[in-house]
Amino acid sequence: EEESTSDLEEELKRVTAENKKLSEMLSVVCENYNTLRNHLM
Amino acid sequence: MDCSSWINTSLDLNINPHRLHEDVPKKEVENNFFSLGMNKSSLKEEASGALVEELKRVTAENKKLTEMLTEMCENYNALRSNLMEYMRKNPEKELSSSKKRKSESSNNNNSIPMVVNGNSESSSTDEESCKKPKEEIKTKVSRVSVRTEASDTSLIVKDGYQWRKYGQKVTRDNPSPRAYFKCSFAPSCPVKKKVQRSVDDQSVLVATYEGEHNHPHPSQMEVTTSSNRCVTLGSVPCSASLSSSAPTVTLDWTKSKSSTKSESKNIIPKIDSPEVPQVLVEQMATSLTKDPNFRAALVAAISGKMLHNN
Repeated sequence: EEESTSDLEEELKRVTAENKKLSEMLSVVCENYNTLRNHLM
Repeated sequence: MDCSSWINTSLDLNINPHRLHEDVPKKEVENNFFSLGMNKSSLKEEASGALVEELKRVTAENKKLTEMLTEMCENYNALRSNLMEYMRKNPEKELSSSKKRKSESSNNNNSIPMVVNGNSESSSTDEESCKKPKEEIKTKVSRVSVRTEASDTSLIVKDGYQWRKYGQKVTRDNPSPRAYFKCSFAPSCPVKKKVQRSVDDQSVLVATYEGEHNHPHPSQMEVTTSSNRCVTLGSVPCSASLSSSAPTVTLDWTKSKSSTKSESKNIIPKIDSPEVPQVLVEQMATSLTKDPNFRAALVAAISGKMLHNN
């Protein structure tokens, strides 16, 4: 049980980190998209 | 027996699993659980249950983010390919408009808000990310060589168009300076001209034209004078450009004197270049002689030369 809890915590940490990374990537893509759109307008 | 002695209702318990991640000391929680008659294993089950719930929530958010990112990337790529396509089709327009936009963006920092994950954010124009690759801008480049008299030191090539000189510089590879001209129709006309004396033969002026005129050839056209004769350089295509409607013709008047002699006998000079078949030359000559503009220009040139000699 101890192990499964720590595993869960590890998994949660990993997924949270991945989440953060995805959010950052999305921000960058959105910024690029907006830049491109500004360029066209 | 009083029931209140069995159940303690003054502990202010909160068994909300999210509180496990807050500042409540673990021991205190455990004590609370124990005071409710719960053992240690059930507490761990609760904690792991909370973790599982949290994990599920974060994973779902992760999935949603991935989907959004994929969609955003698709949109971005579609927009980018559209822009590239547009730029490929209208290179000149894009060049002039991008310059305008650059100056506008420096004055007015326009930003389009975009909602990401519930948070509103805005971005400023980043010119570098949208810089057009230089290799995609394909401007038409042609080169013309003109023989001048030895005494003539000017860097003027008469081609019928009006030019405005905007610069001159000395290059490393060539001791004679290079002059830069713009078509007088600029900025609407993008054509530029560079003129420099040939390294091999200082009596030959080499004019390099960049771009295409977006206006007709001036009707009061000046034909090359006796001091200037049009010549081509090897592989680069060259147009004599006597008239905008006239077909492109390549003339070689400097390679040998015999060709100049033949010109005096025959209006149509014989072209020695092996790349141009004789049939094509004849076709070009026929179409040229049919062109009234060309004939008028030729008459003007000959009469001008005669007057000059007199």
